[in-house]
Amino acid sequence: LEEDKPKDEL
Amino acid sequence: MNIFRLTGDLSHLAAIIILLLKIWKTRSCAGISGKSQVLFALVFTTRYLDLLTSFISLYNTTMKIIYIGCAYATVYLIYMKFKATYDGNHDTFRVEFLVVPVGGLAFLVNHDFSPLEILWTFSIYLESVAILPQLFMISKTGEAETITTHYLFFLGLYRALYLINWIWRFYFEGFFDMIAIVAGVVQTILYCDFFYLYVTKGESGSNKINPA
Repeated sequence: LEEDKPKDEL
Repeated sequence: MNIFRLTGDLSHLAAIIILLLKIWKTRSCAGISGKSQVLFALVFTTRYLDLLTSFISLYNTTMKIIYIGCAYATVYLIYMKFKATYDGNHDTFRVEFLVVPVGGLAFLVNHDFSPLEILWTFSIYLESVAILPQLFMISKTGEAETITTHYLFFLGLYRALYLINWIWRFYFEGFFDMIAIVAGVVQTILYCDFFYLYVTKGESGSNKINPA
Protein backbone atom coordinates (compact mmCIF):
# COMPACT_ATOMS: atom_id res chain seq x y z
CA LEU A 1 0.00 0.00 0.00
CA GLU A 2 1.45 3.37 -0.95
CA GLU A 3 2.65 5.21 2.18
CA ASP A 4 -0.04 7.77 2.81
CA LYS A 5 2.05 10.95 2.35
CA PRO A 6 0.84 13.57 4.82
CA LYS A 7 -0.32 16.77 3.20
CA ASP A 8 2.22 19.35 4.24
CA GLU A 9 0.52 22.34 2.59
CA LEU A 10 -2.12 24.47 4.27
CA MET B 1 8.83 25.09 2.40
CA ASN B 2 9.76 27.76 -0.16
CA ILE B 3 9.46 31.51 -0.24
CA PHE B 4 6.41 31.44 -2.51
CA ARG B 5 4.46 29.13 -0.21
CA LEU B 6 5.53 31.12 2.87
CA THR B 7 4.52 34.48 1.39
CA GLY B 8 1.37 32.81 0.13
CA ASP B 9 0.46 31.64 3.61
CA LEU B 10 1.29 35.05 5.08
CA SER B 11 -0.83 36.73 2.40
CA HIS B 12 -3.70 34.39 3.27
CA LEU B 13 -3.22 35.12 6.97
CA ALA B 14 -3.15 38.87 6.24
CA ALA B 15 -6.44 38.63 4.33
CA ILE B 16 -8.13 36.74 7.15
CA ILE B 17 -6.86 39.16 9.80
CA ILE B 18 -7.72 42.26 7.72
CA LEU B 19 -11.33 41.11 7.38
CA LEU B 20 -11.70 40.09 11.00
CA LEU B 21 -10.25 43.39 12.26
CA LYS B 22 -12.36 45.43 9.83
CA ILE B 23 -15.57 43.88 11.08
CA TRP B 24 -14.45 44.09 14.71
CA LYS B 25 -13.23 47.73 14.57
CA THR B 26 -16.09 49.11 12.51
CA ARG B 27 -18.55 46.86 14.38
CA SER B 28 -20.16 46.27 11.02
CA CYS B 29 -20.15 43.61 8.32
CA ALA B 30 -21.78 45.79 5.67
CA GLY B 31 -20.65 44.76 2.21
CA ILE B 32 -19.32 41.42 3.46
CA SER B 33 -20.81 38.18 2.19
CA GLY B 34 -21.57 35.99 5.18
CA LYS B 35 -22.11 33.10 2.78
CA SER B 36 -18.53 33.22 1.53
CA GLN B 37 -17.27 33.29 5.11
CA VAL B 38 -19.36 30.24 5.99
CA LEU B 39 -17.94 28.47 2.94
CA PHE B 40 -14.39 29.33 4.04
CA ALA B 41 -15.11 28.01 7.53
CA LEU B 42 -16.36 24.80 5.87
CA VAL B 43 -13.22 24.67 3.69
CA PHE B 44 -10.93 24.88 6.74
CA THR B 45 -13.01 22.43 8.77
CA THR B 46 -13.00 19.74 6.08
CA ARG B 47 -9.36 20.31 5.13
CA TYR B 48 -7.80 20.48 8.58
CA LEU B 49 -9.35 17.40 10.15
CA ASP B 50 -5.84 15.93 9.90
CA LEU B 51 -5.05 18.13 12.90
CA LEU B 52 -6.49 15.22 14.86
CA THR B 53 -4.57 12.50 13.04
CA SER B 54 -1.11 13.72 12.01
CA PHE B 55 1.46 16.27 13.13
CA ILE B 56 3.44 17.90 10.28
CA SER B 57 5.17 20.81 12.01
CA LEU B 58 4.54 23.47 14.62
CA TYR B 59 4.06 26.01 11.82
CA ASN B 60 1.53 23.77 10.07
CA THR B 61 -0.48 23.10 13.22
CA THR B 62 -0.36 26.71 14.43
CA MET B 63 -1.51 28.16 11.10
CA LYS B 64 -4.35 25.65 10.79
CA ILE B 65 -5.63 26.52 14.26
CA ILE B 66 -5.39 30.26 13.52
CA TYR B 67 -7.22 29.87 10.20
CA ILE B 68 -10.03 27.82 11.73
CA GLY B 69 -10.30 30.12 14.73
CA CYS B 70 -10.45 33.30 12.66
CA ALA B 71 -12.90 31.78 10.17
CA TYR B 72 -15.37 30.86 12.89
CA ALA B 73 -14.83 34.16 14.70
CA THR B 74 -15.65 36.00 11.46
CA VAL B 75 -18.80 33.94 10.91
CA TYR B 76 -19.79 34.57 14.53
CA LEU B 77 -19.35 38.34 14.15
CA ILE B 78 -21.40 38.40 10.96
CA TYR B 79 -24.30 36.19 11.96
CA MET B 80 -24.47 36.81 15.70
CA LYS B 81 -22.68 39.81 17.14
CA PHE B 82 -23.17 42.31 14.30
CA LYS B 83 -26.13 40.54 12.73
CA ALA B 84 -28.00 43.86 12.50
CA THR B 85 -25.44 45.16 10.00
CA TYR B 86 -25.51 42.04 7.83
CA ASP B 87 -26.71 42.98 4.34
CA GLY B 88 -28.74 39.85 3.61
CA ASN B 89 -30.62 41.48 0.74
CA HIS B 90 -27.46 41.62 -1.33
CA ASP B 91 -25.89 38.38 -0.10
CA THR B 92 -28.17 36.20 -2.18
CA PHE B 93 -25.86 33.82 -4.03
CA ARG B 94 -27.33 30.28 -4.07
CA VAL B 95 -24.49 28.43 -2.31
CA GLU B 96 -26.23 25.09 -2.82
CA PHE B 97 -25.30 25.52 -6.49
CA LEU B 98 -21.68 25.44 -5.32
CA VAL B 99 -21.69 22.91 -2.48
CA VAL B 100 -23.67 20.17 -4.24
CA PRO B 101 -21.63 20.00 -7.50
CA VAL B 102 -18.38 20.36 -5.55
CA GLY B 103 -19.48 17.56 -3.21
CA GLY B 104 -20.34 15.33 -6.16
CA LEU B 105 -17.06 16.09 -7.94
CA ALA B 106 -15.10 15.27 -4.78
CA PHE B 107 -16.59 11.78 -4.87
CA LEU B 108 -15.84 11.33 -8.56
CA VAL B 109 -12.39 12.89 -8.89
CA ASN B 110 -10.01 12.29 -5.99
CA HIS B 111 -6.66 10.68 -5.22
CA ASP B 112 -8.03 8.10 -2.81
CA PHE B 113 -11.55 7.03 -1.87
CA SER B 114 -11.05 7.44 1.86
CA PRO B 115 -13.13 9.77 4.06
CA LEU B 116 -10.24 12.10 4.94
CA GLU B 117 -9.07 12.29 1.32
CA ILE B 118 -12.57 12.96 -0.03
CA LEU B 119 -13.11 15.69 2.57
CA TRP B 120 -9.73 17.21 1.63
CA THR B 121 -10.67 17.07 -2.07
CA PHE B 122 -14.06 18.63 -1.28
CA SER B 123 -12.30 21.47 0.58
CA ILE B 124 -9.91 22.08 -2.34
CA TYR B 125 -12.75 22.28 -4.88
CA LEU B 126 -14.91 24.37 -2.54
CA GLU B 127 -12.15 26.86 -1.83
CA SER B 128 -11.78 27.58 -5.53
CA VAL B 129 -15.37 28.87 -5.73
CA ALA B 130 -15.98 30.02 -2.13
CA ILE B 131 -15.34 33.68 -3.01
CA LEU B 132 -18.13 33.78 -5.62
CA PRO B 133 -20.88 34.92 -3.20
CA GLN B 134 -18.62 37.82 -2.16
CA LEU B 135 -17.79 38.83 -5.74
CA PHE B 136 -21.47 38.45 -6.64
CA MET B 137 -22.49 40.69 -3.73
CA ILE B 138 -20.01 43.37 -4.78
CA SER B 139 -21.35 43.26 -8.34
CA LYS B 140 -24.88 43.68 -6.95
CA THR B 141 -24.06 46.57 -4.62
CA GLY B 142 -21.83 48.02 -7.34
CA GLU B 143 -19.11 49.02 -4.91
CA ALA B 144 -16.66 47.70 -2.32
CA GLU B 145 -15.03 49.47 0.61
CA THR B 146 -11.28 49.96 0.36
CA ILE B 147 -10.56 47.53 3.19
CA THR B 148 -12.66 44.87 1.49
CA THR B 149 -10.68 45.30 -1.72
CA HIS B 150 -7.42 44.81 0.21
CA TYR B 151 -8.92 41.68 1.78
CA LEU B 152 -9.77 40.33 -1.68
CA PHE B 153 -6.39 41.31 -3.08
CA PHE B 154 -4.45 39.34 -0.44
CA LEU B 155 -6.89 36.44 -0.67
CA GLY B 156 -6.40 36.24 -4.44
CA LEU B 157 -2.65 36.76 -4.17
CA TYR B 158 -2.25 33.83 -1.77
CA ARG B 159 -3.42 31.19 -4.24
CA ALA B 160 -1.54 32.86 -7.11
CA LEU B 161 1.64 32.50 -5.01
CA TYR B 162 0.70 28.87 -4.38
CA LEU B 163 0.64 28.33 -8.15
CA ILE B 164 4.26 29.52 -8.29
CA ASN B 165 5.00 27.32 -5.25
CA TRP B 166 3.69 24.30 -7.19
CA ILE B 167 5.85 25.14 -10.19
CA TRP B 168 8.81 25.43 -7.81
CA ARG B 169 8.02 22.13 -6.07
CA PHE B 170 7.52 20.32 -9.38
CA TYR B 171 10.85 21.57 -10.67
CA PHE B 172 12.89 21.06 -7.48
CA GLU B 173 11.05 18.24 -5.69
CA GLY B 174 9.20 16.50 -8.51
CA PHE B 175 6.08 17.00 -6.38
CA PHE B 176 2.75 18.03 -7.83
CA ASP B 177 -0.88 17.54 -6.97
CA MET B 178 -3.06 17.91 -10.06
CA ILE B 179 -6.28 18.37 -8.08
CA ALA B 180 -4.85 21.26 -6.05
CA ILE B 181 -3.24 22.81 -9.14
CA VAL B 182 -6.35 22.74 -11.34
CA ALA B 183 -8.54 24.08 -8.52
CA GLY B 184 -5.90 26.71 -7.73
CA VAL B 185 -5.84 27.89 -11.35
CA VAL B 186 -9.64 28.16 -11.40
CA GLN B 187 -9.58 30.01 -8.07
CA THR B 188 -6.97 32.51 -9.25
CA ILE B 189 -8.75 33.10 -12.58
CA LEU B 190 -11.89 34.10 -10.68
CA TYR B 191 -9.91 36.98 -9.15
CA CYS B 192 -8.46 38.24 -12.43
CA ASP B 193 -11.33 40.63 -13.11
CA PHE B 194 -11.01 41.96 -9.56
CA PHE B 195 -7.21 42.23 -9.78
CA TYR B 196 -7.58 44.38 -12.88
CA LEU B 197 -10.02 46.71 -11.13
CA TYR B 198 -7.92 46.73 -7.95
CA VAL B 199 -4.81 47.84 -9.82
CA THR B 200 -6.47 50.32 -12.18
CA LYS B 201 -8.83 51.86 -9.61
CA GLY B 202 -6.11 51.72 -6.95
CA GLU B 203 -3.96 54.05 -9.06
CA SER B 204 -6.75 56.56 -9.58
CA GLY B 205 -7.10 56.62 -5.78
CA SER B 206 -10.86 56.21 -5.86
CA ASN B 207 -11.93 54.50 -2.66
CA LYS B 208 -14.57 52.38 -4.33
CA ILE B 209 -14.28 49.92 -7.16
CA ASN B 210 -17.27 49.41 -9.42
CA PRO B 211 -17.03 45.94 -10.98
CA ALA B 212 -18.71 45.70 -14.36
